[in-house]
Amino acid sequence: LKAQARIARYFGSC
Amino acid sequence: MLELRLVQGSLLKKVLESIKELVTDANFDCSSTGFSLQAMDSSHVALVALLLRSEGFEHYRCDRNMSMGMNLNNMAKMLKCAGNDDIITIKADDGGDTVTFMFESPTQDKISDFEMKLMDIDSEHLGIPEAEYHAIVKMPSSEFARICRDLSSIGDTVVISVTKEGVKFSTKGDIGSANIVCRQNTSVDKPEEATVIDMNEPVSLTFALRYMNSFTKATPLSNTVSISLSNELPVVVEYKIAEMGYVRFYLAPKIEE
Repeated sequence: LKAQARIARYFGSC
Repeated sequence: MLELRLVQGSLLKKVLESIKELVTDANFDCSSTGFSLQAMDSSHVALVALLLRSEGFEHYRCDRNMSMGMNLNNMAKMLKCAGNDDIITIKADDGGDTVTFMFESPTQDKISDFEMKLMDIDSEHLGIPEAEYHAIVKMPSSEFARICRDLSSIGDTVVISVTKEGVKFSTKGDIGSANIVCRQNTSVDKPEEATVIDMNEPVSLTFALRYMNSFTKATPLSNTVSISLSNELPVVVEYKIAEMGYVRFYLAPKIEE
């Protein structure tokens, strides 16, 4: 089963 | 003081229609580079990045960098009042709490101004790293919209796989499954009808169709769409805005838990 990843997993705050 | 005059006002109308479903409130940033926006959807699964470069405006005055918080639904309501051929001017004073949209008919016989209240939006700005994508697919935007719409009647997710054979869009649902393969096709009459696949490595990723369908609201902005994929990275679905910039949608993939 696959879970939905969030954008924060890839892009950090700047 | 900010004053941006856009002769092809319909572009701004189309931009709003393309992002208002995904994002409710957003800060529009204005600098010497252009008029831009970066915002995530409420679930923090998708991100939209818009750029309208200053050179694309007939008149562009932005005395100092400004960030204007707007409710996109309200902005879209106001822009809907502009005619498709109208010239749109965006005006705001430094430190003010309103923005004015001025619409001029092409023959200058009707001039309207709509003033909208700005809002304070506390949003984080994300750094989007430069990435080399494993595969970039360029195809007609209407074809991509059709595929997303068709597949969403069968399933909730789409697997996008790029191999040297082409790009495959697959879904599965309670009633069955579907696969749509598009092969590279550069021998068409018009370049905007071509499907071009630039692949360094095969890639296969799963995405929620609901978001993909939302991105396709940008179809009226461009005849073509480019889909950039890397394993374990958000997909980038980009609609170029002629002479001006782009709307890019980033969507995090579904991953093994």
